[in-house]
Amino acid sequence: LERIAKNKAAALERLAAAHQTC
Amino acid sequence: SKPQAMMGGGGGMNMMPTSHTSIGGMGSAGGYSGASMMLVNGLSANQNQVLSLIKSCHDPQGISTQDLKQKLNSMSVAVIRQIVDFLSNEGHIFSTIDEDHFRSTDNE
Repeated sequence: LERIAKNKAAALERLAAAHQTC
Repeated sequence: SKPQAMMGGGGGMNMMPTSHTSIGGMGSAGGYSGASMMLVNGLSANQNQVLSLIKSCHDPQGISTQDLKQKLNSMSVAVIRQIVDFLSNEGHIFSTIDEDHFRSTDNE
């Protein structure tokens, strides 16, 4: 569960960064 | 600029080379190959397909690459893996219990 939570947080950061670039 | 007799490689082929050249020219100017690059939300049709399947799975551990392969039998595992890597890099999905299980970031 920890791994899932960590990966999810990292993915959301990448998503937010991608949206900012757009 | 070449004399036709040489291109045809024989008398019988005289008609083909000139018409063939013009068709070739048209092909490169045609837009059809562009059709395969249509993007929806910045994702290609294949990527959208894989993403919607991952979103449709609500298991806590997410969907496995094997499940995706079964549901997308027209796509090879290599292509699915490439798409999954891309979607993960973009932040649309993330891996769960191991590198073969994925969930979507926005299906809560």
